[in-house]
Amino acid sequence: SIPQPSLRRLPLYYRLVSLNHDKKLAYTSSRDLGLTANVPAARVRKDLSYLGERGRPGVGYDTELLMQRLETFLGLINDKEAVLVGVGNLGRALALYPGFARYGLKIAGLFDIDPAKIGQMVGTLKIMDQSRLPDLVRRWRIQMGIIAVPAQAAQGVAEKLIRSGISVIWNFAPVTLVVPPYVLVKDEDLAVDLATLSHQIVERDQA
Amino acid sequence: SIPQPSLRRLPLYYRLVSLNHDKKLAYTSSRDLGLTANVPAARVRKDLSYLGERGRPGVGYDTELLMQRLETFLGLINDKEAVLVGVGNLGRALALYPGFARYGLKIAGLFDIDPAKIGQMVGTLKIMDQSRLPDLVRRWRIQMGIIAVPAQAAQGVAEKLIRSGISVIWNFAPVTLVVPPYVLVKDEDLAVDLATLSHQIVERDQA
Ligand SMILES: NC(=O)c1ccc[n+]([C@@H]2O[C@H](COP(=O)([O-])OP(=O)(O)OC[C@H]3O[C@@H](n4cnc5c(N)ncnc54)[C@H](O)[C@@H]3O)[C@@H](O)[C@H]2O)c1
Ligand SMILES: NC(=O)c1ccc[n+]([C@@H]2O[C@H](COP(=O)([O-])OP(=O)(O)OC[C@H]3O[C@@H](n4cnc5c(N)ncnc54)[C@H](O)[C@@H]3O)[C@@H](O)[C@H]2O)c1
Repeated sequence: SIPQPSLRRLPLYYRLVSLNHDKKLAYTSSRDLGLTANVPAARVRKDLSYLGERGRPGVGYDTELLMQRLETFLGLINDKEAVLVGVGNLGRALALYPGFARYGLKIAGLFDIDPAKIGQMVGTLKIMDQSRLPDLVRRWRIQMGIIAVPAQAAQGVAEKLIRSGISVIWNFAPVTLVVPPYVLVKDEDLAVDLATLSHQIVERDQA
Repeated sequence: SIPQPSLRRLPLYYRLVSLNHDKKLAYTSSRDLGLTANVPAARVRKDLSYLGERGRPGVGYDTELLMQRLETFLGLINDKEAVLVGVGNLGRALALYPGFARYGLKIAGLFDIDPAKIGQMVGTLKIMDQSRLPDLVRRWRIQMGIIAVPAQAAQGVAEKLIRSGISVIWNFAPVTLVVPPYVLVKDEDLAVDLATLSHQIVERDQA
């Protein structure tokens, strides 16, 4: 099965091939794919071999075929309906972002606890009272939850989501969630990236 | 030098030790550190050995000492002044977020191109015209820029920042920036995380 670093480059390759597809470019070179992911062309070819993809030497990869292969492998054409909990500054930005739709994400409901926010429109969705979440998640059979509430509320929200039938969580709160083994969790931890960037600055200044 | 996966766990350890420090707990166990980073205790000890840290068997790590060691290693107490460019939905959320200050980040200026936004207050900062950026970055000697503009504007903004003296970029736009080798860039790519989560769902459904 594909190693994590290779897997994480695939969406970058996808971004380029779908751009090239829009521009009707028949082929995409491993060199260009490498530039977009900051790796040598040989690394690109190794990554794509996990998908059973081989390019034509001197030409590259068939743009359309590679695009479809990446979409299938990454599940991008599968609709993933999600509820978003916590419609604060970050939650609102996520809810309004058009860029996730091309990965199959469809935010089907917004939930909050703040009476001042309940009933407000964000894009085409109305913010609902979080007490309605279990019923709606079950009825709509939603499998994914996006957590954008403050740290201290996150574990409780996760448990509520899981009890309602959620099995995939995209977590933006700076806490490590405790969940049953069958639940997939992706932690989005901007602070970790800021801290590693901070460390790189220390290293550079000491060099 | 410390491997990337170990480096990325250090901020999670820091989160726990600083919490324990607030609670005045003298020791922090490698077991608890492991739970917060989803790794075994032995892995924690290996990670912290890169900092020259050894715990006391059966007791753990001196909370205060470990906290200070992590702060130094990660450069968290060093003030990092930054300008943020692109005060849209995401930029506004980042500008208002109090959680980055504990990592030493201080957003010193907000810039946009939209006349409707210029002059607006976001927290304690007034949004400025992006034409004023070069002058202010040079005068204030700002070393870091945060890019939260649309994809098509990002490369131009990066070049403008670099010409003004910026040498560290935290990039939230879904593009691979082309910069001189001395510039540190951290790409914050939420779409990559969504795509890898999507792939995990595919794998789980096929299992
Ligand atoms: N804003 C950022 O740039 C940023 C960056 C990194 C991490 N985060 C994390 O993202 C989360 C949200 O940040 P923010 O800046 O949007 O905060 P915020 O305070 O603006 O928004 C939080 C929202 O969650 C709601 N909420 C609280 N408890 C709830 C519950 N039990 N059920 C439903 N809704 C509830 C609040 O009413 C509020 O609308 C936090 O965990 C924060 O640490 C934010
Ligand atoms: N919103 C999200 O949740 C999210 C998630 C992932 C990635 N992103 C990325 O973050 C970026 C911002 O997203 P957003 O949703 O806030 O978009 P947005 O359209 O709400 O905000 C973009 C802002 O940038 C400003 N801008 C445009 N060109 C500029 C320039 N040359 N100089 C200064 N300011 C300029 C615009 O006036 C606007 O205020 C985009 O690249 C987007 O792809 C956003």
